[in-house]
Amino acid sequence: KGTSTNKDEL
Amino acid sequence: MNIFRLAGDLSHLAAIIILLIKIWKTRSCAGISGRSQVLFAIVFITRYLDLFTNFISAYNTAMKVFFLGSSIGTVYLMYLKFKATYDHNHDTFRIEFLLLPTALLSLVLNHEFSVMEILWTFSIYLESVAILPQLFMVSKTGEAESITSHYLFALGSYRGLYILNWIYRYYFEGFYDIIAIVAGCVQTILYCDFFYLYITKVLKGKKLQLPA
Repeated sequence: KGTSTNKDEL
Repeated sequence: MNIFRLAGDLSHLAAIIILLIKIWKTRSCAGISGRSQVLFAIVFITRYLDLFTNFISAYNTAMKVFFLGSSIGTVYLMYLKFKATYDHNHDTFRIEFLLLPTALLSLVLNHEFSVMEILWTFSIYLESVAILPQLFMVSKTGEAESITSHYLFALGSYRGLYILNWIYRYYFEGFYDIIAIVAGCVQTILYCDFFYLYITKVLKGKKLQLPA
């Protein structure tokens, strides 16, 4: 899994 | 959200609260590296720009706002309000040695060459080494107050718990983010020496003192 625009982690 | 992730976040939250209580109650920031605190403020500012572009959850927003506010507040307390107690003679780590390499690395190794993504990547890389001025300060003075070592223990545990969260997510959700994982491992490894001293000394009621 490449880009993660939805970054839920802090 | 899994138990490791929640525990990691709570540990991070506890670290920040311990630090603020220490500074506020003793009216002093002795033993704390202002340079590390400035780096953490930069980390949060560059990482949480997505507060303006992307809503994830109330929990996520609340934590981001708290981390941003508390890190900027800590810098304010150290450099303005309790400036006289700031131990700058021992806080001499050159932060450009951390800022420049992490900035360059984020331009080269990122998921996507866009402003938001590069700033996020930079914040992840910078966070992994942001504690070095603080650890350097402790090694320079050869000791740390108990409250400072509790702060460091909570702060170090947070990324370690995130590693467990990433293992969990990889197995149960098929999700992984290699940048966060590698940087998180580096970050946790930097604390290992401190963890050892914390467990062998501070938990037995002794002050954290480095062997001469």
